[in-house]
Amino acid sequence: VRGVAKHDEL
Amino acid sequence: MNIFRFAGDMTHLCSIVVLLLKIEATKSCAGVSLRTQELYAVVFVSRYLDLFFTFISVYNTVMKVFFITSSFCIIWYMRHHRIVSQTYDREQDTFRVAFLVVPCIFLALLVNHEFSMVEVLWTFSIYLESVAILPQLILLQRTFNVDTLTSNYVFLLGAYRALYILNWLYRYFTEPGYSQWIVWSSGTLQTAIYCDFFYYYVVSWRKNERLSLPS
Repeated sequence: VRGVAKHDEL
Repeated sequence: MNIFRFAGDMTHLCSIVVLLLKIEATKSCAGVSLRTQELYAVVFVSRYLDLFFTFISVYNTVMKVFFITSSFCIIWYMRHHRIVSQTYDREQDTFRVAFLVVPCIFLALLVNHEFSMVEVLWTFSIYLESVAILPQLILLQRTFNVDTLTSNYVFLLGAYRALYILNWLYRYFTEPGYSQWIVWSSGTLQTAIYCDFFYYYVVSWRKNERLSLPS
């Protein structure tokens, strides 16, 4: 899996 | 942030406020599953650990702090409030949460974006949130209690999930490269469970209505 996803949701 | 995401966050926030107001106003938590509320607290704490590492926006931070404190507030009422705690259906609320927590831990260790402490805990919280309503669903099926779980609370929770799906669709079509399979699959499962919850709510409501009608 490619990198850490940006967790901008709550 | 799009309108669906914002409306989803607001309905989620309102559902918690409605539940708290209901408990405070009626001094009763009959029909509310403490196990579900405790799972939500675990979800929020494990997901919002990034409060200490990353800053996204003031909005984000305020909402995260609200979700954590309000979930602990509900738990405090149900466990320690002199009057409210006596109305808790502890004999009925017996769902074994380990059956949910343990599989979620293993799944988070196996399927994640990156094998790091914070990332695995975040993934665990996503998986756990999708099934955290189950003890509440079981309790509702056992007690058929719809007095304390108002139509507003159930409606707002369902609306929150539906709006988040619209938010994902909107972002998928407007943000190039936007994709998050873990959140999408868990969120879809969660919405399906809420639909089940809503179904039982309607059944309970209709049953109660029949029982309360004068013969």
